[in-house]
Amino acid sequence: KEKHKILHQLLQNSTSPVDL
Amino acid sequence: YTLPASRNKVISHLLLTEPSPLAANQDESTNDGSLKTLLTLCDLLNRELLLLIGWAKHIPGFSGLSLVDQMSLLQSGWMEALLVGVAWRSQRTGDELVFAGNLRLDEAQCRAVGLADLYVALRHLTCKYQSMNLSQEEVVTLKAMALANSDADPVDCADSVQRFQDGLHEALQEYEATQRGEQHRAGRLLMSLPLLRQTADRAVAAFLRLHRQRRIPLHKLLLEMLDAK
Repeated sequence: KEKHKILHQLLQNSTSPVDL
Repeated sequence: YTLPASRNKVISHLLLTEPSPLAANQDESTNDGSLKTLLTLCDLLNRELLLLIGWAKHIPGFSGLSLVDQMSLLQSGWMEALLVGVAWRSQRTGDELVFAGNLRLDEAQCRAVGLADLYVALRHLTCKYQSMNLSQEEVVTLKAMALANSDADPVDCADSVQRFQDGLHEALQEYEATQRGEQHRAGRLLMSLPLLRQTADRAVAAFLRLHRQRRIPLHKLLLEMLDAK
C-alpha cells in the first residue's frame, strides 16, 4: 500500500490533500 | 456525449458517468518542441488517469470489490482503458492520433518524441475499431471491461471480481441482442481485447523508457501507475 500511496488515497476518497 | 440511447441500465449508467474529454495544457517549461509535446502529453495522461480512477468507482459493481482488488484492477488495466478513448477519438482523422482535441500527433511527431512504436500500435487499434464501427455504448462498455478483465494477480476475492466481469458481459450481450442485432457482435468486441492489451503494454513500456533513459519527468500519479505495471 505504501508503494501505491496515491491510488490508495484516491480510492479511499481521502479528505487529506493528495499530492499528484 | 448525447443522451444515452441504450435501454440497458448498466450501459446507460456508464454513458452518463463518462467524463467529458480533457483539453491538453501546453507545457511552458521548455523551448524544445518535441520535449514540450511529450511533457504536454504526460500531463494530459496524468489528468486522464485521475478522472479514470474517479470514473471506475461509478462502474456498477466496482465499489463492491475489496480495496485491494480495486487497486489491482486499476493498476493492471488503466492504460487499456485510456487507450480505448484515444483510439476511438482517432477514427477517421487520416493518420493522426487524437490524444485531445488540441493534441493531435501524426507519425513524424510521434517519432520525434520517441513514440514511433506506440504510433504504429495505436493506429492499428484505431483501424480495428473504425472497421467495427463502434457505438458510444460499446466504447464505454469496452473501457469498463478492459478494467474488469485486467487479469490482475493476485486477486483478493476472485468470486467478486468474476461477478463484476459477468455483470458487464451480460450488459454487453443484452445491448448487442436488443440494439445491434448482429449475431456475432459481442464476440467480435471481446476478440478485440487482446489487441488493446498489446497496445497498452507497448504504451507503458514506451513511457517508462522515456522516463528512465531520457529522464523525462513524470507526475507522481502517472509514475506510480507505470511502476505498478
